Amino acid sequence: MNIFRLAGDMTHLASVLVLLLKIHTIKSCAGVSLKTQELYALVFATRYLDIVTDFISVYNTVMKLIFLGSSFSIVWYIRHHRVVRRSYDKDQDTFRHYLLMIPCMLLALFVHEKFTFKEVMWTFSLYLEAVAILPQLVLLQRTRNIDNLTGQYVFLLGAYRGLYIFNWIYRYFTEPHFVHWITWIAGVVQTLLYADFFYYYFESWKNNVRLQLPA
Amino acid sequence: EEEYDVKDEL
Repeated sequence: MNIFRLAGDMTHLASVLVLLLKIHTIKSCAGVSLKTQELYALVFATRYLDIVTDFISVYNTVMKLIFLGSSFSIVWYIRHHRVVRRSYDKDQDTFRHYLLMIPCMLLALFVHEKFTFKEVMWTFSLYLEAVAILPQLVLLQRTRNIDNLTGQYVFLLGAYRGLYIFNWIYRYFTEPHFVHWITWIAGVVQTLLYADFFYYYFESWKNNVRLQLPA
Repeated sequence: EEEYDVKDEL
């Protein structure tokens, strides 16, 4: 494992912890898109089907369990927790899941490396992860005041994706490899979706003002 | 079975 991959995984872990911290201690999910969280739960459920069939490493298995557990518990908190669910911006979080899920499933059925159930599900998870942040970005744009934790959550997620690109570049030059167009293109598209957010995030940080995305 | 390196990623 190289330093970019480890930093990427740790940033991903940090993003989940920031979100759980906000939900668990402040008991608020204001500004958090349930749609995005449900899509991530689906991403992990379809990608980690190999958790029961292939053993890669203890690290790999533990991280998979953390991402599965955290994504489903975040969804549970927002939907069912007595206090947390009241802070959910239901009227603002209107992005329709199926507009992302159906095209991703169709694309996975036609563009994949192997036509097996596990492989198509894995490819679907890559496509879906690439666009799963969209409901969250739309919600941020509609929210006039983005709180620090929500801003940091999205920033850490974007940083994780960017670090994975460096990891692929590093692996390309240092390891025997196959060409993984699907993984790479989906990863680059996903990172590009954060470009606009990053711009405003750094502007607000530089000028020391509250983060606000233009409508 | 071919080696499939990105599968060890998360």
